[in-house]
Amino acid sequence: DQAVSDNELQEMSNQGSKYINKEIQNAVNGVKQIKNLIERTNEERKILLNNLEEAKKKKEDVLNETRDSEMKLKAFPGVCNETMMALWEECKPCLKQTCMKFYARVCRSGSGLVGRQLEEFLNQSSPFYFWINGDRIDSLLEDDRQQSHMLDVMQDRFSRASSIMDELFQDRFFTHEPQDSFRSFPFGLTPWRPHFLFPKSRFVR
Amino acid sequence: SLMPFSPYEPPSFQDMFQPFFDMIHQAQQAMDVHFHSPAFQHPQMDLIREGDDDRTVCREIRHNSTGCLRMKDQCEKCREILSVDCSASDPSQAQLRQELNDSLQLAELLTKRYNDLLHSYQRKMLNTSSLLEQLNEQFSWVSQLANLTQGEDQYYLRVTTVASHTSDSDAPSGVTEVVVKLFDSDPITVTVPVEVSRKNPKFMETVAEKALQEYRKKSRE
Repeated sequence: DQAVSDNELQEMSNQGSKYINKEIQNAVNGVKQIKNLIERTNEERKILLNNLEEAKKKKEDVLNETRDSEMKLKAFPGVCNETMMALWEECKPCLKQTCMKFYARVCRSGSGLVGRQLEEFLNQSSPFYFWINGDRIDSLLEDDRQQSHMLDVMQDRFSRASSIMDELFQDRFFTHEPQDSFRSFPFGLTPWRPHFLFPKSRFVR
Repeated sequence: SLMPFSPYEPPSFQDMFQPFFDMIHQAQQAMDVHFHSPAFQHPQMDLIREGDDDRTVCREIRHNSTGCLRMKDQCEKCREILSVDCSASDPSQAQLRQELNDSLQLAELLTKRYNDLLHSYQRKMLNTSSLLEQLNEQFSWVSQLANLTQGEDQYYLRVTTVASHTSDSDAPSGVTEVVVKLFDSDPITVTVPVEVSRKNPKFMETVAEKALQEYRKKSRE
């Protein structure tokens, strides 16, 4: 062991405290860096939102074209009714059997209720619905509804968080630059004292 | 507001920092509630994930039996319905059906792309949520440091003992053990390789860095 004098200990303490002071300022800067990251992420989100708006417009235009074609097709007189109905009567039992096998094997719960529901569904459906891919159209419309709802919910929540963050980041803490020297006491009472916080000072009086 | 309520009293630590914590927590809650909301937990959300996923099909079947229609390709007579040609009396019907199928295919593609964009958007929000958590933690550390530096002591770090242990030629390098007190802590012991001389600025830099890490780790615990 080598002896260390009190003077040396004091000098080491002085140096160590300078480093700690620097690290305190780094910690403050760390908060600001995270703030910058949040703001950058928010900018990226806004760009993504613009992309979503454009994509939504395109999707809805095509969906409208699809529905338009569907309506026009439905308006045609049913020239194939007999052929389709005959095929449908043969299609239904196969479809029911295939579906129930799948359900029992994969989905498992509540097969009895599903079977009755399926019977009713098939009896009420028409082959024309198949022929125009009505199930795919309905699936798309449902997806569209879900997607709109999802975006609305995300937008609503994020805008609330965003307004809170805007207010937070406008605070002086995030806009004020810390001093650079040792003994600047970024938060301490002396010697640097933010005057607006300490009205006892002569400056404020 | 961080202004003191009374103009004649200095602000307390709580007055200064609590509003920040409150706002960060409010922002986190606004985001977290969103991700736990029914909109994200609703089973039908899975409808907009990859098409013929078994779970999606099961859900569709339970909901209104439409999931069964996905299996129409497995039945010959059902397939034949799709190929029925009704354009004998009116050729424009065939063209219209083709237009329908083309736009349907395009709509499905665009829906999938939109879905991908939505998931990217959701990921951005998750990133923000995670950053808010980091902000909370970092700010918590800053406020702790602020509280610790309120005192009059000019030394944040005090070195109490230094002991160098040199090694034998056959043993690994020795270390210098330094015991410090950081702010209000109990004594913290850190080691520095003996190759780094006490006179080297790197020595105290290493001591301070390790002591601060140890202090922060203990604070978290």
